[in-house]
Amino acid sequence: GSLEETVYRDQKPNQVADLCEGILPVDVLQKLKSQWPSQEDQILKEFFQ
Amino acid sequence: EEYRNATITTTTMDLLYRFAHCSGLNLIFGLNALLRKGNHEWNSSNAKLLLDYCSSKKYNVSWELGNEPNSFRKKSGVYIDGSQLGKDFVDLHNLLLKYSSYRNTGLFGPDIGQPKKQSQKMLKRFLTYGGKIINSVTWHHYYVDGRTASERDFLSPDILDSLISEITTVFKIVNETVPGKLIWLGETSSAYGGGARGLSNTYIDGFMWLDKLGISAKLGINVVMRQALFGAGSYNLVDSDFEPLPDYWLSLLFKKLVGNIVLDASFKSSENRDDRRLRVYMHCTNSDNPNYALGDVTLFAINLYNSTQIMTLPSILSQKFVDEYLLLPGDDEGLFSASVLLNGQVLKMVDDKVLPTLNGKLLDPGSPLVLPPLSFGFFVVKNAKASACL
Repeated sequence: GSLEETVYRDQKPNQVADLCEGILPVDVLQKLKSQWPSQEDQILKEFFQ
Repeated sequence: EEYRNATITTTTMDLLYRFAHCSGLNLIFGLNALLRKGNHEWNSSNAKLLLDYCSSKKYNVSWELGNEPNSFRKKSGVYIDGSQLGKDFVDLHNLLLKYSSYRNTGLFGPDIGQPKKQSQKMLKRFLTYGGKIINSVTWHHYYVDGRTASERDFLSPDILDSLISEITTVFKIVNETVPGKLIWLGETSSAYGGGARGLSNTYIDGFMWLDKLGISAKLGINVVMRQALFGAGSYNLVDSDFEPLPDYWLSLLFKKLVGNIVLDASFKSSENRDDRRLRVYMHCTNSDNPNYALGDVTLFAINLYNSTQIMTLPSILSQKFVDEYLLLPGDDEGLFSASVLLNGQVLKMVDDKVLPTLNGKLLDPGSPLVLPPLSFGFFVVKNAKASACL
């Protein structure tokens, strides 16, 4: 799994009621944000194809 | 082989559902319609895996199948006829019936692109075979190509009016095949191809967005789904740092002030001129807004003139107090500003989680409604006692 998936799995929210408890750790958020520019380039490339 | 692989695991689905559920959104999952058997029928085995998992988790999800199937041949080299897609939707519908969680869930489609000739033909054939089992007919709309769009396009009454004929076309097809079926804009924004840089993500996009919300409601579209909240390109409601852009604030204000009962409002000029540059719409005020009462009405107006326009309410409303919510560019960039002023105050988040209070400016009875050059705003007529809204 990806980084965010691993973090999510570790939180183990089993019930729908528990889903909204817990937040994405700041380091994961920063990592995702740092990955975003290259992902955006890829998506835009596909748009223009 | 020109496309990336995107692997969706159960954990991806958990994350997606969590995001939607915890944000107070409804999740509609678009299944892959390009997975085909040798006889060209849709192969539902992969969808079944996902349904098994979502059902086991009791996830409340609605479903679509395929995205812009009219372009499948161009984009993927796979041609699927409208009638085949209709049959595929019936297969999906029958599959959903097998899950107690999804027996009464939403199924929407076919998410066709602009209703040009081939798409119209596809929509007709799709609805003939699958129209009865879907809950809403979905189609997509963009005014212009993001790579070539200009400032002028965003302010053109002709381009704004082009939506009317497209909606009319879709309604005609739907009413001829499945009369009365609900119609949604299942994906829409100002410009396709990721939006127009510097236009779709600034104040100027609000002219197209607000006019689209007004026209769509007036002509009977039930739901308008905005492309996009977050993502690649320029048409997103929040930027890459999750900061709200002008269309986010416009959407928020719209949701707080505008209810879903539509009134038949129009503007009559005192001069004999082209009124298409001053566009007005009126709804009952959102009954969930604690600041307003049943019977109140919300007028929203767009001034495409390069000069201030002054409107007067009809005599039946002229002795009422009005709350004004005027939106203007937030900085010196003018129409290309990435921020917006509400009644003179820049709108911004209080902190990462808290939205600001959106305050109206009280106008005395009889006050004219003033729209500065190239601007838009909302006017809530208090104590209007409109019979349609009581």
